[in-house]
Amino acid sequence: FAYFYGKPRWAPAKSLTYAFSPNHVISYVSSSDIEAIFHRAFSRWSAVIPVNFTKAKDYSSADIKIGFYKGDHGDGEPFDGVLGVLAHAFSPENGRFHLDAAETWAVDFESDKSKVAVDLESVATHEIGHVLGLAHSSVKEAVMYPSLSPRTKKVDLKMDDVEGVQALYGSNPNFKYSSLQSENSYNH
Amino acid sequence: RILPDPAVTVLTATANVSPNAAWHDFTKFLDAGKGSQLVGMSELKKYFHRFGYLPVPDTTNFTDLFDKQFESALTLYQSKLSLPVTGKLDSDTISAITSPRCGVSDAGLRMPAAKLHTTRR
Repeated sequence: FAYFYGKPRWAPAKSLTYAFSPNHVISYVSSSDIEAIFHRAFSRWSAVIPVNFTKAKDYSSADIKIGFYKGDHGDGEPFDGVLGVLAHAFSPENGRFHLDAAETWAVDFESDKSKVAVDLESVATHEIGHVLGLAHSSVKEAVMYPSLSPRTKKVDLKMDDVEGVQALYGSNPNFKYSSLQSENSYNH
Repeated sequence: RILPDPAVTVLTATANVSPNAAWHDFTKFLDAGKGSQLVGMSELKKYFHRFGYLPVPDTTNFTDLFDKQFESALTLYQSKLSLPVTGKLDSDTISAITSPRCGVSDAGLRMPAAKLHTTRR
């Protein structure tokens, strides 16, 4: 695992709010599906650190602001269309979380047959890692590895992800290493 | 002036929506090594610069030469992404470069945009 320069973190980080931009959305995935996906993605991180994530009613005051943007969207890092760069997020305590609206975001590969479909939950889980202060990992299996192939799902935090984020925020008292998948236990 | 064939126009439009066209073009550098001078290598250098492996060049633009500095950047990239460290644009490396990825730099640093565009009055 790795951190951003200066090892920034949210402080205090006990409870963070998130919200979806009302203006920067995609129409082909229902808002309920998107909310469920992000709820699961945030839950994975909150299971390992003592931080709660709750959906805010007011977008402008949320700690973490999520939106789907196309091309040049004003932050100096324009998106590049289908595939290439999928998303980016800012280090603590900025909270901006941007997804490339040009991607074919998939909720379920069974129903989405596109060759360029990208798993929204995998990318959401990765970008939340950045929002929390993790940079890219060299561990290929880790969620924080920088690349993700189309039609690939990688949502389970690996030991590398867990150790990195717990060094920033401490451990959730209810977290047990045995709760990670057997593959992770083997690696550990 | 010869007007473009309408059929060609349609094909061009199709090409514009093909995935990851700019990065896919990097496959032409397969097996290139130090000393190679290849048209478009500067674009690959921009990719490495964007993701934190190459500093801004001393001259105005990146060149198309596979030079020592690029080799160092490539080695660093291979090491960072847990690829075989060969210093060459082998198939594993080209495959990694052309894979879809997160836009955050691998160097870790990402400053809030507002701070990058501060104007002094």
